[in-house]
Amino acid sequence: PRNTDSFDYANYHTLSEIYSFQDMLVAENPNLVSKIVIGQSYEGRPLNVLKFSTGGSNRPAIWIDTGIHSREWVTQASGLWFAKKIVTDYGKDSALTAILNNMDIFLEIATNPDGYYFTHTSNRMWRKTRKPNPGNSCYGVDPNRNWDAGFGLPGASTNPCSETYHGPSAHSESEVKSIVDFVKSHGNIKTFISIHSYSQMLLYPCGYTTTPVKDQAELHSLAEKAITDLASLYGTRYRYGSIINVIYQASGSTVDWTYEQGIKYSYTFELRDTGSYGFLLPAKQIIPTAEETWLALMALMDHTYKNPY
Amino acid sequence: KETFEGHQVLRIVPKNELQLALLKNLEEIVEFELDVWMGVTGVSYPVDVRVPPHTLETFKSYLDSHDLEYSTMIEDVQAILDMEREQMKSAARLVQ
Repeated sequence: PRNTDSFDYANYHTLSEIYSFQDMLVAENPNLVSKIVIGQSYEGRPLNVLKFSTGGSNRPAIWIDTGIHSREWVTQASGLWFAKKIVTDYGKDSALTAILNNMDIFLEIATNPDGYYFTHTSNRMWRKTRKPNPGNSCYGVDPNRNWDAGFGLPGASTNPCSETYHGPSAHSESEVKSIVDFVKSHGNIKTFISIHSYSQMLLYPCGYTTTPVKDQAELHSLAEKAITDLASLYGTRYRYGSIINVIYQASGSTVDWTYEQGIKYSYTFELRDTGSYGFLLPAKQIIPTAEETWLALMALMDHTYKNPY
Repeated sequence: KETFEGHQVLRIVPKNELQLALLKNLEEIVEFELDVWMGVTGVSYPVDVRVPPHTLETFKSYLDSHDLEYSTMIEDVQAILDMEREQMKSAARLVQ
């Protein structure tokens, strides 16, 4: 495609196509979108983040990432759709326009690029990073068990061959450490949303302990609003609640760390499931998934904008 | 390139706490070579696992012996992967 209007959002794309898309979007919208490289993956690929900003300096911000588990292709595909949606709706949709006139949005579409590349070239089922584990033939770390929040507690594996291996130490993965450094240096991120698939859930901290977080009541009612908005489009039903209550104990997960950094609105999504394909969701499901998820994202972003802290 | 001919994805639904506990340990039973797509969350909530063809019969026997109900969510993973790749290729051709 020559531009982001002719980009095929209804299909899955390779990593190089995602990188090209990001560059095209920046070139087409120089006053709204810029690209920040927050680090490099283990195999040396850039960790690109799109910044949507109408100006100002270190404005309060919203972070969204997709694809930290590389095989969950509908998340990267939805990320592409969200990026285009933001530039299309800015100036037309009053709620999004108000948000962007006061806040910045950061969007990392290919959060685990080595893994994503590997799913296209070698193993469609790959979920982890691609760093070798010294003394073991199994590669990679689960980047959603590698954060310094209950790191190494039950709910992650010590076995490098497991899909939930937590890694040798917290933030050992450059894909994780780069986000950690960015969040800390920015210092003004108010909402952090990490997007996975495929079991239709919207979750908030914590994953490693049953002790409710301080803001549980607000996070719970906001999650309810978000999934109600999501369901209004196609009737897709979500479960919601804290990670440990709704799924299972999971230690070292992304949004537990972000919440403990003071980012109150920390959420993680599990996008839709057709019940037949799991994370091998057919491409025709991409746009409906992105559309309905967008409604929930707007609910979370709008609440953040209207409830500064 | 790793391929997945004959791999199936089974959807297992635990009926009680005992079955839930059995499923929680599935990934640790290395001889089945399972890939847990969707893990255990609670009674009546499905668990999806990819099973390679050479352990399929043994694994199904294990499920039967513990009265664990399952259905085949994906008959042949590679068939879906081939379809996915073909869709991407044809979409790329259309764009060109």
